[in-house]
Amino acid sequence: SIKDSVKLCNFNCSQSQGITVQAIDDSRVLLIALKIDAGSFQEFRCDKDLVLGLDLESLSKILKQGNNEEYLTLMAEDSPDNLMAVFEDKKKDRISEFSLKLMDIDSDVLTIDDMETDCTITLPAYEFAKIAKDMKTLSESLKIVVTKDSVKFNAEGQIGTGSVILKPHTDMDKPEESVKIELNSPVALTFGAKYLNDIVKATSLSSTVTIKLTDKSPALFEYKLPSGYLRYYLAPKFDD
Amino acid sequence: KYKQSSLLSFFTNS
Repeated sequence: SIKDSVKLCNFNCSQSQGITVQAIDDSRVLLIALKIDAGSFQEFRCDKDLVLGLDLESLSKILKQGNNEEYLTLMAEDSPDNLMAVFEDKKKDRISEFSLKLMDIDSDVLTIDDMETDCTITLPAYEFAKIAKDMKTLSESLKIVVTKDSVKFNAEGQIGTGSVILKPHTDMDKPEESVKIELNSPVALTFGAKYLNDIVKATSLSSTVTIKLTDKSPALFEYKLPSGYLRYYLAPKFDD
Repeated sequence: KYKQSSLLSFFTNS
C-alpha cells in the first residue's frame, strides 16, 4: 500500500509494540505511520529491539514469490545484514526461502502531538477510494467541506467542476456501510488529489476509513487493521 | 491557485 509513496523505510521491531513504521514521502507532504501489533502474528518473537531498513520495492518482489495460502515467516538476527523470508505451504512439502539485503536508512522522524480534532468522518473505504480516483480526473486539488449534516468533496478543474455529497446514515445490517460524522466545528480543507490517491491504495486493508480534520492542520486518514493501524497524515493546501 | 504546505511546518523533527 505504501511503496508508491515511500521507497525506503525503517521497520522497528519490539516485543511490546510489534512492528512500527514511520515514513515521510520525499516532498514532506505525506507521513505514513504503520503499526502491526505482535498479536497480529501467529507467532512473534523479538528478543532485542531491532530496526530493519527495507527497500519496499525489493520487499515487494520477495513477498510476491509466495502464494497467498502459504505461511510466511520473517526472520532477522540480532545485528542483521539480511531479512530472511520463508514461505511454506500447509503440508510443508513446498518451502521457498529468500534473503533480502537490509539497508542503513537515515530518515526524518516527526513527533506528532495529540491533535484537537474539529471533525471525524467514518465512511466505507471503497467509497472514499472512488471519490478520490474520480475527482482526480477533474482537478489536482480536492476540497473537503464538513458540516454537521454532510461531508462534501469538491473538485474544480479546467474542464468543469464536480462534487460528491455524503450524508450521515447508519446501516444496521452492514455497519461498515455507514457514514458517520462527529463534529466539533465545521471544516473546509483542500488536499492534493495525487496524495489522496496514494492514500486510497490502502483500501483493501480495511472496510472503513476514518478521516480526522482540523482547520489549517494536516488531516489524518486511518485504516484500522485487525490488530494495529495504517495512518496517513496529509498536509493541506492553502489559497495562494 | 493553491499552495501545498509541508508537514514540517506542523510537526517537529525528533
